[in-house]
Amino acid sequence: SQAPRGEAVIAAGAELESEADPWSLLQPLDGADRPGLLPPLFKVLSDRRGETPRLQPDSRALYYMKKLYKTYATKEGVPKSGRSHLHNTVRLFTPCAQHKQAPGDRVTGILSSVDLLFNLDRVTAVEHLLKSVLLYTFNNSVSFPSAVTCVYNLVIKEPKSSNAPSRAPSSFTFRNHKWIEIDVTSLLQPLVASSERSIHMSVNFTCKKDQSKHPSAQDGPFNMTLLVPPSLILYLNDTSAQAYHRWYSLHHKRGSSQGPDQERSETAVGERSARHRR
Amino acid sequence: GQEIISPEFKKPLVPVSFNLSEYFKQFLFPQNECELHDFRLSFSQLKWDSWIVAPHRYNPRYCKGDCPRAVRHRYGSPVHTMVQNIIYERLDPSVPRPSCVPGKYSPLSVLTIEPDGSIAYKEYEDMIATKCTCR
Repeated sequence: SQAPRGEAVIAAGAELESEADPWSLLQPLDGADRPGLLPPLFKVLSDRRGETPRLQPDSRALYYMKKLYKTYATKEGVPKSGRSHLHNTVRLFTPCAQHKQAPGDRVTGILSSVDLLFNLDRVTAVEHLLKSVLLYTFNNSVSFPSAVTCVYNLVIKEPKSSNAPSRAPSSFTFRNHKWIEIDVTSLLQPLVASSERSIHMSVNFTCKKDQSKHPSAQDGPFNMTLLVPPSLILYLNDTSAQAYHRWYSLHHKRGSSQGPDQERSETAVGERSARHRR
Repeated sequence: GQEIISPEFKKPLVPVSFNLSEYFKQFLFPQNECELHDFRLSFSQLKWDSWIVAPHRYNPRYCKGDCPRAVRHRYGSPVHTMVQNIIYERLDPSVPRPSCVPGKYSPLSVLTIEPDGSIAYKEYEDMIATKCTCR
């Protein structure tokens, strides 16, 4: 129902009493499912009729993505212009299976290495990978008496891809962080590009306290098993026409910021000087 | 200070039947001129909030109103709009007058829960009308 002039607002809490169920507004008239007809958002909406997500997302993952959303967009959902990132899509996957191997050793801090299986079916062919990280968080907010340096070894077990590096040893130091990001772009780029949608990897950590920086820190073992199995985050550039291309619209604005008349006068001047030269 | 006003000055300058308010009406902005209107909907009212996590409210806005004859600069309309108006007025009234439609849009960021339980942040082009034009 429309309020008089100005803001037409649906009365709060009132059901949308339209004869046609909103879903039918999204269905093509002849019922044929022409992929190009509906932009992805409405395709998602029309596919969702009555379907509830099979799996509910992990609450920590949802919390992280809500914070990311607040960083990237206003309350009304408009992307913030100050952002310079090129990705217009961010996907977070929680492992659909994980297997713990050798239990961790509390004294030396060697963590149990863990096998992770990610199903990337939702990544479409038009989404190109720009960056990918494994996101670790803790079961509950732990505080480390001192900095901890970890060396991790990440191996891609499946698919066995000839041209992709299958292992990425590296290290990082973390303090009282809630989140730890491990960049795995070099490992995943070739796999996502070759439309591999099921990634099986194993990760193991070896963590030591930085005694050099904090000799006074008591040498008690730290329970690294507080680490929750990681989520996989993909930063993608959706190249479809319906996606928002930040760099394009910035360039386009700059190009068309001159009014059509101004552009025309500049070309006229250009032509005149070219004629003189001729 | 009593000036003698000669009788010929008492004659009304304009014919008595002339109605000034009618005359000035043509210079006023038309009341329901083509402009942008808000329409705030929330995904919970469309029952889409089970998987559209953000934004909670979406205001796609829309354009509504009459297109005045001289539209060019005020609406950024092409000269073609004037031509279409003239065709409608003088040549063929079956040709529709220019319509009030969105001329510019801004994108929308959406946070959704996918069927497999993964979470997606996506930015979609042309989801919020920001300017109207007559075409």
